[in-house]
Amino acid sequence: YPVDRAAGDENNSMELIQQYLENYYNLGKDVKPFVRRRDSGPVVEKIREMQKFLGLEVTGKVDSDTLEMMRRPRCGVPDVGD
Amino acid sequence: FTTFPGMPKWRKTHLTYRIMNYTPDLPRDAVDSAIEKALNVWKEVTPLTFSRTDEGEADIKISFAVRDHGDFNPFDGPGNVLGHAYPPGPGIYGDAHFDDDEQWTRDTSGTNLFLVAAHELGHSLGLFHSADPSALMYPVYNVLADLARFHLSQDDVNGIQSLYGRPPSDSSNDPVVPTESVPPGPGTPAACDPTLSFDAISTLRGEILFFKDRHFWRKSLRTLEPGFYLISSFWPSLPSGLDAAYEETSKDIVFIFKGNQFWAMKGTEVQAGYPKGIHTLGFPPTVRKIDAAVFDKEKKKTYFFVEDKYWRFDEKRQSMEPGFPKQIAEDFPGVDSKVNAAFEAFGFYYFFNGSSQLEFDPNAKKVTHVLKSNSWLNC
Repeated sequence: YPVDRAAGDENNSMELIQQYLENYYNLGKDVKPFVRRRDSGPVVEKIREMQKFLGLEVTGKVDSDTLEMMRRPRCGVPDVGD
Repeated sequence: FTTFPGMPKWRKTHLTYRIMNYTPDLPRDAVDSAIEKALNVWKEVTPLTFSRTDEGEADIKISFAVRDHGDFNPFDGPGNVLGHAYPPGPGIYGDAHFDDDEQWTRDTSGTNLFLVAAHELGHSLGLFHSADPSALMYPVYNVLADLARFHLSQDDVNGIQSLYGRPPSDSSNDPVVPTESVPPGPGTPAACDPTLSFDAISTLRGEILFFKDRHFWRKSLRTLEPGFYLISSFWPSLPSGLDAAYEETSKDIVFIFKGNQFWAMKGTEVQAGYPKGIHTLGFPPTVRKIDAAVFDKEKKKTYFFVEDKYWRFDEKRQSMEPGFPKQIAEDFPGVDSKVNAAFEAFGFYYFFNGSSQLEFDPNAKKVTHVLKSNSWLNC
């Protein structure tokens, strides 16, 4: 089947989000892949934490502002944790 | 601001640094200069001092690398991660690594090395990230529209001083400047007068002094607002209405020119044997005064501007170079008018004529910005 572009983009974004939260917000690597429709859980909590730290609207959802921020060049040192 | 968990910090105030290798994107001396400036940003607001070593161990080792570079924190190619650094400590701790898959630049056309280095070296000194978007330690790279307006945010200053305290008040390192600024009023020049022009401008230990009549503004990287002082409250023996000034940074001396005389100042101290006649520098008797002067720290030469010509003085040989004077526009294309003040910052030259200023890139050999003369005074 032709690759469903939207699904492909969605997969990329989910991978980007998972990677970003693991790299900079101490999301455990064993946490289940990101489930978009849930309103709570570790990933949503980490999204909130990231949005708060970087001065974004804290929604717990991956809106375009949040995705855009994740794509901006940055320092490789984590934002929280040890 | 935040510090690393456990608040690691250096237990000494004098630190060594070593540049282990260089990026092919920039001339080596541009990298040297960017790193030195980045360290100066933190030196200005703490008791810390830094000295460079080119061999053996150093507290802060600076290197450029791509992808996997041996610290289990591989870089990721162009974009995204620009660099990282480790908190104070032995070995790899304190070190700063820069992703050489970025395009490192002196300006903001690519990734500005000075800005990223100042951030990463903040980590090397013990600062973690800040949630203040205006702070240098904010994790996301903010391209500054105007590098010349870079300064630490109060959050950055609070953070680093929570680790190391404030700079010592002794005058040996810092110019002793009277605490109270001169209030603006009748008879004093207005910083934001659009027609404002300057008599002379010089850097001084990482700050910039803008001279006008009997006063000068003092601009520091750490504050947005410049201070405003009487020249006489800082250097009682100097005349007012200066012609030119420049800082020979490798000697920590500011040379001040008026008429056919010049003075050498170290901090607030006039050096013995001054004032001297400008003709002792090698000017012909026809030159009665200097319009402007600026020191090229990479070449260790000083450019003196007189009317539409300029001379080049070799600071190492202490002599005027043969083949001068030359037309200013010949070697500084686009600088077609007389220069009445000049200084160097962030690798650019700033030439002032009346109320306008030209930013000149000596590598591209072209004028890169035309600004109002008082753009540095936060108008």
